[in-house]
Amino acid sequence: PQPGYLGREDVRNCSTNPPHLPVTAANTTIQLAALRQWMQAWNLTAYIVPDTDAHMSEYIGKHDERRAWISGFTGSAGTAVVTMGKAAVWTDSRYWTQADRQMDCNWELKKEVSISSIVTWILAEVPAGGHVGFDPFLLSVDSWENYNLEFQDSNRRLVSVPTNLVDLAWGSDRPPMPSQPIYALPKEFTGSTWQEKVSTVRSYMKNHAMAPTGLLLSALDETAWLFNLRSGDIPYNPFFYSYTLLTDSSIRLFVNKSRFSLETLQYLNTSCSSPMCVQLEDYSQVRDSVKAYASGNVTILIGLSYTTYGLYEVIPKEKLVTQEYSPVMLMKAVKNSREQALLKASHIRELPFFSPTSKMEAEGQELVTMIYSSLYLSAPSMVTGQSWGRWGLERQMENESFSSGPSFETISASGLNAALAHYSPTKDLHRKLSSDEMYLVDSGGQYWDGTTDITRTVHWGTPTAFQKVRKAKVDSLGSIQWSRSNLFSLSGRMVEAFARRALWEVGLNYGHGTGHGIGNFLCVHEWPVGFQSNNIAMAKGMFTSIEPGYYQDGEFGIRLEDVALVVEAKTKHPGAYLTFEVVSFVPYDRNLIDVSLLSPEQLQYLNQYYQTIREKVGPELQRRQLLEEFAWLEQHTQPLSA
Amino acid sequence: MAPITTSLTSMWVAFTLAILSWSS
Repeated sequence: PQPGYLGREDVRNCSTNPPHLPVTAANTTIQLAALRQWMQAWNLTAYIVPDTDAHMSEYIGKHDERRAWISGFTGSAGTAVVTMGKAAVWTDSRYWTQADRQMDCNWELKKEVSISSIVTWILAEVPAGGHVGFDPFLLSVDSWENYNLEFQDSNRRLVSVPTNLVDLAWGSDRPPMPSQPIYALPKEFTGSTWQEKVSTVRSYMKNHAMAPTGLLLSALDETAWLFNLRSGDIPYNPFFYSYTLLTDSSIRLFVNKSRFSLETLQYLNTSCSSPMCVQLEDYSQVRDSVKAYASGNVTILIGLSYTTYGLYEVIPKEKLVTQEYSPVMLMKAVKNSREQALLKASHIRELPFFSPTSKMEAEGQELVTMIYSSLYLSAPSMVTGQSWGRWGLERQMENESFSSGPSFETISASGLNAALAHYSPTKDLHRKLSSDEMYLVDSGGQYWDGTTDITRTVHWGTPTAFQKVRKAKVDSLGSIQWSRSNLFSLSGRMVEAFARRALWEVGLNYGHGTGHGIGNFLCVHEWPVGFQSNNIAMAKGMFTSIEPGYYQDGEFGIRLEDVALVVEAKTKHPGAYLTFEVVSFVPYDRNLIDVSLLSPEQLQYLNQYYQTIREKVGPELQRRQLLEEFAWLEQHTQPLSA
Repeated sequence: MAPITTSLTSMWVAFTLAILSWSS
């Protein structure tokens, strides 16, 4: 079916006179004028505004939302470029409609994400001899190298401007840096002590072919993981702004010291200077301190993907040891048995958040209103999702002491809104639930033992045959085993085709990745585990989400997401193959399963999964006296028959 | 939560590396 765009009022239309702007669009004229003044002062003809912070975070704090402030577009991914006469945002298909709802006609929307497409546009807009500015603390070394390569021989100069021009334009309206306490995780929620982790990293450095004397950690989850420390600097992410410089004889932690309690300072051994003592230095001193360390007889290991050009440029090239990801990033990706147990335990608690949606399915539309009103407190009427933070509220109210709120803004969408992979309702833009439509909810929690992320799609009426996608999901999980032989070192990229196969067979696809790693009370998207070309090979002990979907523009959206652990497969000849063990325990909507599409093996897999859900989650629901949820579980995990 | 797909540039790099490692 063709998307029904004609006459839509929820998105901008810049080709009419006057242009049509929805109420959700931001007026960015003043912001752009302010930025252009600063560009003029710095003699720049174009300025690049990336979507990240100085740690290459995927999700960022309020004071780092520069791209959102200048353009109005709030999606998590997308680069803006401003010239003296034009402005454009590049983003991927998850956010195209959102960008058309949020941006005014000052902005062009570019439906691509590669650096080469950005540079092609800049070269067309910036005359020869022009200067293109960027903040060196907002580009990774990798990204800078790509931009630099693209600009070579172009007669335009890429200029590193250490003062951020958007910050200057933003002025006093820019939110301040967070300052809440940084705390140590209790022992029972960690895989090993920080001292054990530091020793392991030092052994890695010692045995490295280049034997670096120092390791610089820039990603926020690297430092949080290494020291078993957490805070809440970024919404939904328990991190704190920091860097670590770990050497063979010292540990330097760059952070705002006033955020530690006396107890945490003792935990870190900050009152000594031996190799197992943590020396605290101010967060803002990192560049100078790395520069000073690099002046000695040293070599420094950095991960190119998460270190900014701003730090890279102060280390002499002959003293650099580089690899794509730091050893901490690689160690964190493989969970030890204790971390595996913790992450699994966190997923067992998820079912109650998903069962109400299925109550609606069973009990009809009128009751939906009632259930929503009673369950989600502030629900004024029958609208989709968590507008005003209802799902989030529910998670915050969890009385388990180790619950720490949601792990991302809940995606809750019905009908055509669900065709936007990352739609979240707002006061201005929401939709009444209907039994004739599909409803998608993607929600996750931050618990002290693990981060969760599950998506389910339901239909409360009669879905069409076109809307049933069960087969693709089963294929991506149950039937797949892959060689773990070093000869092939099979990456997720090669396994991913199985997840898309059922869609590809009929000429369909989905425009986002198939999965991502997930942390122990860390990132909900914990890279570099996943199914993409820049992800590392899957290995035993890694966790990944598996989330195929399908999005029919202007009509509906489907996504089914589970988290799975990579384990050894039980094959006739054991030891050489890996497979997935699903650790998300929420049944799928039976309404969306066409049993006739499933092979006997797929059916057997699904019924085995349902049996596991009963065994794992049933006792937990009974322990917590969640009897309604328990009855729902029993009903929705009845074995399916061919 | 759905992840972004990587850009073509990095895919080329990965494929080139894969081919190099297979042929070495």
